Parts: sequence; structure tokens; C-alpha cells
Amino acid sequence: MPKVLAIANQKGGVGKTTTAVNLSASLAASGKKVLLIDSDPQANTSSSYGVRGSNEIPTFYDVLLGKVSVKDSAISSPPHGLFLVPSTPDLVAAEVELLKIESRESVLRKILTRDCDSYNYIIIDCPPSLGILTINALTAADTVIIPLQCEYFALEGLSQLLYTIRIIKAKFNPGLLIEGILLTMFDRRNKLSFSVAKDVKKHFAKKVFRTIIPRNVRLSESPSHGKPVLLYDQKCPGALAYLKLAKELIAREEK
Amino acid sequence: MPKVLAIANQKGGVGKTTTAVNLSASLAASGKKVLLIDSDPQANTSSSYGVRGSNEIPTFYDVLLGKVSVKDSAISSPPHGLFLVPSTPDLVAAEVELLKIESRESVLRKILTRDCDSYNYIIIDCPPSLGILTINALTAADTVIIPLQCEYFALEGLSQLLYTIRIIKAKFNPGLLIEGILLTMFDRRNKLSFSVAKDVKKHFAKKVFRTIIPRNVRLSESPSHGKPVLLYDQKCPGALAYLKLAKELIAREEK
Ligand SMILES: Nc1ncnc2c1ncn2[C@@H]1O[C@H](COP(=O)(O)OP(=O)(O)OP(=O)(O)O)[C@@H](O)[C@H]1O
Ligand SMILES: Nc1ncnc2c1ncn2[C@@H]1O[C@H](COP(=O)(O)OP(=O)(O)OP(=O)(O)O)[C@@H](O)[C@H]1O
Ligand SMILES: [Mg+2]
Ligand SMILES: [Mg+2]
Repeated sequence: MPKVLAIANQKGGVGKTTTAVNLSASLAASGKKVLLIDSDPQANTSSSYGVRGSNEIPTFYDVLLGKVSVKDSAISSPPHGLFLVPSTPDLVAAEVELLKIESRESVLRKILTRDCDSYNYIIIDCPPSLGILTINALTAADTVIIPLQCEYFALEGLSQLLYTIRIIKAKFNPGLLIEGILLTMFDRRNKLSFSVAKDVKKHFAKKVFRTIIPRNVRLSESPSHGKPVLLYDQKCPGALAYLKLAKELIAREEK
Repeated sequence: MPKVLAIANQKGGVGKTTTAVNLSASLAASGKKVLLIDSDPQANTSSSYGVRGSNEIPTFYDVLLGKVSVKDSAISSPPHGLFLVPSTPDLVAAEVELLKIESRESVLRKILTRDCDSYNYIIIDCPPSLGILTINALTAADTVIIPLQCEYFALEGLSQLLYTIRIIKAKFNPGLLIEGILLTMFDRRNKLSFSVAKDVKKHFAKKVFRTIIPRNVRLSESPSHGKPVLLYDQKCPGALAYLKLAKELIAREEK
């Protein structure tokens, strides 16, 4: 059985997509078989791999509504071992469709119990909201990675997200755990980064990943080349940080 | 009649709240009377003015559901001339309530036609989604300011937002116009900023504000002091840029 990880935080622009894209690539580069699901109608994860959805290829929208299986929608993409279920902005319509279904929160969870055994990891990129797409990801997930930008508003949103995770755990997914809080866009030149990091470690010590993702322009350049940063500039600080995160994650599994 | 401006972009973390907070303060400092509405359940605009919603004070949720008037919920806050209708995360519940109402898209528009004549400007901060709260803001607005981070994903989301604005204009608000695209977090050290700015100006020349907001750490520090940047560090590049934006906006009205 694969390990299912949701990358979630309703605060916008904190590095959810950047983490989903680059963690999945780093896990694949470490020899794992990874399924990456773009569950955000912005479809930034898809475009980060150079995939622009069109009517010809099946998307996550089709998978959610049972028209296509995961197997038939997953696209293999470099690095070796990485498979992507892409999205387009039409995914917004799935939100409306899902709300009509009886146990709408568990639709994805049921889908991922079928024909996914060959994967080691399934990673789900979420939109910046706590709507039905994020709820489906949290209900399907074993654990949640919470990217947290080292900025003031980030701390404010955290309690809201932790509250939502507790509700999902109580109602739909009793096994749901927090994999960790990932500090992102850490800027050594800026004292705000240090003070937010200190605050987070004070309140959530055990939950914070040892790996910290630095602010690194190569991470924001690589999507325009349709590649994860590992394949764009493998020696840059951003690529090294996400490789380190992958190793930290794998080491936890092997304990 | 006040001019109603929605600050909208479904892409997360692009500077919607920072623009709503600091443009409204700069307009007030330029002698205008401004009503700032926090229409995002993250309530970052409210906390930027040091207002943490509680059960004792009326919020935008109460206004939307007709329990309280704008007049009775607006809190005056420095600088002189600025009034805030605050929010709390409970605003999420208003999304569910609104969906039950007949002409749910125009609820805010109707509310703002009453007892708002004394304001020069009404500014509405939107959440990072194109859901019912953003649709209400776009239906109530005269114009929309689109903050656009100088990053690759920003351009991708723009066509989606422009498409939504066209639909709102056709269905609910024929007078809706784009006030302008505001380039935010522009970093002179980073060539990606220059290439995104060039692209945007190429495609939307007339619509791009002359004022560009630089990346400036003082803008992300001021919310933790509960003040707009103008009252935190009035000589910093961020404060000067938002003052310039206010002047650019006022000059357009006076033409
Ligand atoms: N460590 C980093 N260093 C520099 N830029 C970064 C870093 N991480 C992300 N970015 C850039 O910051 C912006 C926001 O990141 P990203 O889009 O991954 O966040 P998100 O949480 O997925 O946003 P949304 O809430 O809209 O889904 C993007 O333009 C991205 O390229
Ligand atoms: N020009 C700037 N320079 C430096 N930091 C900035 C600037 N503008 C915004 N920020 C910071 O970047 C982060 C994102 O900005 P902000 O929260 O205003 O975006 P938003 O679009 O309102 O996000 P959301 O989509 O979550 O509502 C915040 O931490 C903010 O303090
Ligand atoms: Mg994203
Ligand atoms: Mg905001």
C-alpha cells in the first residue's frame, strides 16, 4: 500500500505546489515510485511538469467523477518513477458535482484504494481553501504536510488548519496524522524568517521538519521550463533542500 | 456615491491583503474617507489593523446576512478617515448561507447601496478563490484591482480571472471594469521579475498601473504590529509605493 500525503494549507502562496512538485521529483530520484495528483483547479502542478490539460487527455476531474481510472490518467514524466494525474481549470466544476454525491468527502479515498498498490507514495497538491477538494485530499491521506511560509499571516492560518484537520480526523479519517510542518521561503537576510521559525518550533517542536526550504529564485524559475528544480538546476539550494526533505521522509518510513 | 473597488485574484499569496490594507490607508492619508471590507475568512485584513474578531463585535458575516448594517459594524482605525468591517474565520459559514439565497451573487451589492454615501472609496479584500464571496465582491464593485506577483504562475492564473470577470460582467454587473493590474513583490535583483513585468505590459499595456510595488520586508512586518505600513515605517519603499498608487488612483478620478 502506498503512503498518501496531502500538501495542504488554506493560506495562499505558501509553497504547496512547489513542495508537491519538487518533493515528488526528489522521491522518484531516490528510487521511489510516486503518483502526483493535481487537485487544484489552478493546475500549477500540471504546468510545472509542462502538462497543459486539453480535451484529449483525461484529467483528475474525470478520475473524481469515475469516468477514468487512475491507471488510465497517470502520465509518466521525468524523473523516472514519477507519474502525474493532471488538472485543468475545469476541475472547478468537479467541486459542484461532488457536493451532489452522498459521501462526497470520501470519493478520492475510495478511488485510491483501487489499482494504486504499485506506488510507494501518492502526493496530492491542494488549492488555497478548505473546500471539498481539500477535504477529499485530507480524507484520503495517511498524513498531511503543511508548508508554512516564514511570514506573519502564516501563523494566523495554522490554528484554523489544525482545527479542520481535527474535524476530518474525527468525522472521516481517524488515522489522519500530521507528517510535519515544512518551513518554506526562509530568507536568512530577514529577521522575520527567524522569528516565525522560532515561534513555530516553540509551539510545534516535534512536528517541524528538520529540513528548511530556503528562498531560492531557481524554484520559481523552474516551472516556466516545465521541469522540477532537480532537472533544471540540480546543485541549487532549492534542489538540495527538497532532496534532503525526501531523504528525511524516507528515513522515517524505514524506522 | 463611493467608488467600490474589489481586490481580487484567485492565485494565492500575490498581495491582495497587503494591497487592500495599504491602499486604503494611503487613500485615507490623502484625505479620502474609506471603508475597507474584509471578505476573506482568513481575516488577514482585520488582523493587519490589530482587530481580532470576537463574539462581542459585529463582523462582515453579520452584515452579509442582514443582521447588522454597515454603519453599525464599521470600526474607525488610524489613519483618520479609515473604517474597517472586520471578519473572523466564521465567515466560511456565510458561504454556505449565501448559497441558499435566491439572488446570492448580488447580496453585497444591495447592502452597499444603503448608508454608504459618505465614503469616497469602498475597498473589498477577497479570498484566494472564485467562490461566492469573490463573486459578491465583483458584483458589487465598480472596478477590480488585480494584484499580480512577478512570478511564473501569476500569468497562468490571469486568463482564468479575466474569464470570470467577463462572466460576472455579462450576468450580474454590466458596469464592471478592470481598474488595473498591479505588479507586486517586484525584486530588482531577480530577472524573473523583469521578464514577467515585460510580458504583462506586452499583453495588457493600458491596464497596468504605472506604480509597481517592490518586494520590501517592512510590508510583511507591519501586520504583526497591527498597523498599515504607512504608520509603521512611512519612509520605506513599500509605504512610498502604496502612497504613489493612491495618488495614481485619485488622479484618475479627477480627470
Ligand atoms: N522556496 C522558494 N523560493 C523562492 N520562490 C518560491 C519558493 N517556493 C515557492 N516559490 C514561489 O512562490 C510562489 C508561491 O508558491 P506556490 O505557488 O508553490 O504556493 P502555493 O501555496 O501552491 O500557492 P496557491 O495557494 O496559489 O496554491 C510561486 O511563484 C513559487 O514559484
Ligand atoms: N511587496 C511585498 N514585499 C514583501 N512582502 C510582501 C509584499 N506584499 C505582500 N507581502 C507578504 O507576502 C505574503 C503574501 O501577501 P498577502 O497575504 O497580502 O497575499 P494575498 O494575496 O492576500 O494572500 P491570500 O491569497 O492568502 O489571501 C504576506 O506574508 C505578505 O506580508
Ligand atoms: Mg498551489
Ligand atoms: Mg489575503
